[in-house]
Amino acid sequence: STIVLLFEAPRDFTFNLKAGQKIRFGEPLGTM
Amino acid sequence: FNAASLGLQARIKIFPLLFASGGGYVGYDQYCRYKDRELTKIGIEVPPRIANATQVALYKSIPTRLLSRAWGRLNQVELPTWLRKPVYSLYIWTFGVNMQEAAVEDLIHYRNLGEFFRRKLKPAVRPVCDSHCVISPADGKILHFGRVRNCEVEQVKGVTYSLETFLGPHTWAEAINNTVKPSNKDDPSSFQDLLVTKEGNELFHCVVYLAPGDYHCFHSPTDWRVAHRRHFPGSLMSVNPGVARWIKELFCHNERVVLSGEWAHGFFSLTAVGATNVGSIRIYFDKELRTNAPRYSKGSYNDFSYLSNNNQEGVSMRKGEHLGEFNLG
Repeated sequence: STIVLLFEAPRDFTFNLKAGQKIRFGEPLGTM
Repeated sequence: FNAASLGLQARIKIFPLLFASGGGYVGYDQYCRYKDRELTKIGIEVPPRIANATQVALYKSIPTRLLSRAWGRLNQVELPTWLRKPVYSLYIWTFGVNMQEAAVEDLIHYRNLGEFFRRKLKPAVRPVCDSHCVISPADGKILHFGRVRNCEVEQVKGVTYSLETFLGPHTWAEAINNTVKPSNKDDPSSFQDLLVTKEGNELFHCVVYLAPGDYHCFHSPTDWRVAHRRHFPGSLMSVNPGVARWIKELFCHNERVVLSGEWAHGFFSLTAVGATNVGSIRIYFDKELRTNAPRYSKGSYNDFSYLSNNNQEGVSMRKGEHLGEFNLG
C-alpha cells in the first residue's frame, strides 16, 4: 500500500529526504 | 475416440509452442533489463521501461479485487493456538517484522493474520517530531517527493501520473470555501492553480510505500482540518516500487481514498492507495467508508463531506493523531 501527500506550502518549503530512504511514522518530512 | 485423441494431440502440440514463445518473451525482456543495468552502471541514465497499453490491460484483467477479498477472508479465519506462532513467525521472518516495537509481543494474542497485520506499536517507539511542520504519516520507504510541476506527479523518478486524474475534479472546494472555479481542460496547469489557494505558494507531494512487513496504521502528517473524502473504487494492482516503475498512472488505476482539507498554509490532502494484499482502507472517523466492495462501476468515485450545518470546520486532526489503517483483503 501507499500513502500520497499533496499539499500547498510557501515556496521555501523543503523536504529533508532522499528517494528510496526508509522512514518511520513521526519522523520529519520537511519544513519551511 | 479418434476425435478426442486428435483434440488431445492438438492441445499437446500447442503447449510446447506456448511455452517456447512465453519463454522467448521473458528471455528477451530479461536481456533488455540486463542491458539497462549495464548502461546504468556506466552512468548512462536509462529511461524507465514503461508497460504498454496491452501489458497494462493484461495486468488489469487479473481479478486482483477478487484475490484480495479471498486473501482477506482467509486471514479472518481464527487460527488454532498451536498454529499461531509458526504462521506469524514465518510472516515475521519473510517480511522482517520488528516485534519488539509491537504493543503486544505475544504472538498467541493475535487470533488471525488480519489481527496481526493491524497490530499497534508501543507509543514510545515512534516519537512525533515537534520541530518540523510535516511528519511521515506511516512507516515505509520514500518513493518520491518534491514540487509538483505542470500538474504531473511522479510516482517514482521519471514515471508520472496526472494530478487531476488522481484527485478527480476540483468540486470539493464547494464544501470547503463555497467557491467553484472550473478547471480549464486544455490548460492542465490550471487544475494545479486551483489547488493553490495562497499567493506565492507551490504544490508539493511525497509518496510513502508501505511494505508488507511494515506497521500498517497511518497517522495525521500535520495539524489540519479534513473537510472532504473522495473514494475511488478501482484495481488492486501491486504498488511495490518495481511495479510503480513499470506501470504509468498506477496510482490512478488503484482503489484509493483521498482526504482533502486545509492546514495553516492552505490546501492539504492525504491519499491512501490500496494494493493486492491490502485492499481495504479504514479511516477511523469515517464510519460510512466501504472499500474493496464486490461491485463498482469503472471510473466512478463517491464524495462525502465532513462539513455540516453545525460543523463548518470539518474533522480537526493533530499532527501524529491516529487517522486510519490498511487491512488485508
